[in-house]
Amino acid sequence: DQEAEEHDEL
Amino acid sequence: MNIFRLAGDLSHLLAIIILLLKIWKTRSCAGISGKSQVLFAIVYLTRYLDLFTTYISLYNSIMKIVFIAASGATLYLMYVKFKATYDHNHDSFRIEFLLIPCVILALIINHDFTVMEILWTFSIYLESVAILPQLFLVSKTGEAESITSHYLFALGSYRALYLLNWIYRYMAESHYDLIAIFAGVVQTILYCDFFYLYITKVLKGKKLQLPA
Repeated sequence: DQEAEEHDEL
Repeated sequence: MNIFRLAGDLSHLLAIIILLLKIWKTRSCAGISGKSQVLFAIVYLTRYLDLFTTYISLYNSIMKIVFIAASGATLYLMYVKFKATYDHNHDSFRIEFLLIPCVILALIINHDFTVMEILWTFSIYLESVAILPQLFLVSKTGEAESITSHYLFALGSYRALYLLNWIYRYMAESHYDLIAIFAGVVQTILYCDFFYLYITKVLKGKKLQLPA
């Protein structure tokens, strides 16, 4: 699902 | 971490190194858009604020610091050290036409209405179009040095490889991020015309020259 989470990509 | 993501990050890193080396070795930033470099600096600064709030991995933190530092070094070389070689007259793209829509879009379409998340979203939108002043500069002068073409190819490849990474992650982990994917597609499309010229001309040893 689309919720704010940690962005682990650069 | 999968192979596409790693290849994308390395391609991104390579692009930044090529640019710095080009400016340093030739003692000149001719043909490089300072405006695109300013936009990339804004992208890194607004996206990597999470260095202070979230730890993901050593790799992640180091890459973020390297990108911010390299971006700062590029701006220093362009606007201070080799300022005299900066191509002011051709670098005339109006960046407010990119900045303002990206701010508005980030405020409207985001995952979460928090400062950090809006800044992240803004940086994703801005990155997708940050190369436009550079492409505009190339189109105005009608040509690009080979080294500048290599830089652009590595920089464009990075987001194209990220598209493969996102497809892989969707299939392997059911993970997806529509904002990043949408912006990544836009970003990659903007490079397509350049990719075509790069493959048909630069790789055959010719200079990248646009038809008159």
